[in-house]
Amino acid sequence: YRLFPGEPKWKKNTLTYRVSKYTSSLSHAEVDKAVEMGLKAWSNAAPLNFVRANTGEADIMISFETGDHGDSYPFDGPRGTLAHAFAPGEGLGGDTHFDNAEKWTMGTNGFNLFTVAAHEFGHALGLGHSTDPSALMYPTYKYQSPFGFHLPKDDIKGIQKLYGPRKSGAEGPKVPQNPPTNPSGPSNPDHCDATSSFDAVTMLGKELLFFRDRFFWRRQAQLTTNVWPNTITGSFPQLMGNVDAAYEVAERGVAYFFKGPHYWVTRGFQMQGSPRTISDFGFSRKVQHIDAAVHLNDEKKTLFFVGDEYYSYDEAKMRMEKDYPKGVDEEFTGIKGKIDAAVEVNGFIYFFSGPKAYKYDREKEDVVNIVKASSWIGC
Amino acid sequence: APAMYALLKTSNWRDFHIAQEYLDKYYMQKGKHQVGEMATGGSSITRKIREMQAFFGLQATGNLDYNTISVMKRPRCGVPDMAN
Repeated sequence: YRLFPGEPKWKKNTLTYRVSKYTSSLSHAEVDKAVEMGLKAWSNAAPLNFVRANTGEADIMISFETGDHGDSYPFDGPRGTLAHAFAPGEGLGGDTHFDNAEKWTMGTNGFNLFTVAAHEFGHALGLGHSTDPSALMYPTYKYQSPFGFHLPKDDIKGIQKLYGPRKSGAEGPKVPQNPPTNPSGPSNPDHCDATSSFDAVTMLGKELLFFRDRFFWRRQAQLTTNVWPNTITGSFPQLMGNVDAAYEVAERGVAYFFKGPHYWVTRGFQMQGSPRTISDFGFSRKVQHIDAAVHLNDEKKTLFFVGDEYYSYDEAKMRMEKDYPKGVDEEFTGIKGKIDAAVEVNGFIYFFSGPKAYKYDREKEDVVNIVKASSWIGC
Repeated sequence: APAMYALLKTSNWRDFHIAQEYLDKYYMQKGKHQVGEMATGGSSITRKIREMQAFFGLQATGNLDYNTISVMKRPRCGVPDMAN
């Protein structure tokens, strides 16, 4: 890593930031999310806090600019220079500019805004460019997925040279090297086994739960740190293990867990009564288990995936919709292989198939991003 | 001047201009008299190419070889590598 000459840094740990000018290639909400995650990449590693301002002057003013925009570092149109930021200091110090002529994206079809923003905020905090090709602060663009993003070691060393490590107690969440000893004895799953998928994934309140064999991982929806395996029997004794599918109807505060021809209803982690049969949903007798389920909050529908077909269940009318099952590939192009699990987050459907997770954009009717499934649990 | 012709042996004019612009942006101390730099263009640009090659872990030949020019064409951050 490298610091700027004179090693300028912020003399305070709480910094304000404000997006003063947006780009037309992403929604304001998407820009805000990418900026928030870009800043969090650094506050996870150093005792820094970022507070968003909506008006007036902030320490880190963020804007999308075109060509010559008055700071003697004009942008050059598509590609070439993507963005720049100024070292800590008054006025222009810390300010971060993105070239509005670029194709900004939240995925991989263009320049990923999270990737570039996280890099630029390294400058705004006092880091220069690193000569380590694996570092975030390396000068040339290399896509980083915000899900499961971990600051590379070189960058951690640089930012902690300036601001020290996070204080103990407010310890930035860490994934423990050895998951806690599992009371049921047998060895824990390989936390980061990049070859396997998940049996089921669901939101549960503000958390995301990932099930695999006899274990499950839980994490904050927006955070991938602080994630380690728990035994299913420890929290869902009746389920034992090998859950087939799960989904939550947040509106009603209930979640459904499926295993073979049975399902359980819970409120949070509390089981509501004994198991029932999936024929309650209107499945024919030939369906003896489901592979995946995902509840679509806006439509109030739940999609059930069985082999290469899928069903749509109307939660409001409490019955299966007509004209189903349909072929999965009729509707969801771009997903390779059987669907093992599915979950809706921020309006996107994430399909887990084998070791991959596919981000499906229903407006674009296309997959917009593919990552390792294990990256969702911080790997 | 000789260095410039040496450079051209390994590249075309377009690459030379890309390199010149790249080095101006990322390896030149802003505020220095560019004209001064230009007067000693050959040795200065060779030196800057070596600096850039060293930064990116390339063979520091001072020549505008294929690897060097392809790094220069990659999308990147606008902050200079030689921080100023």
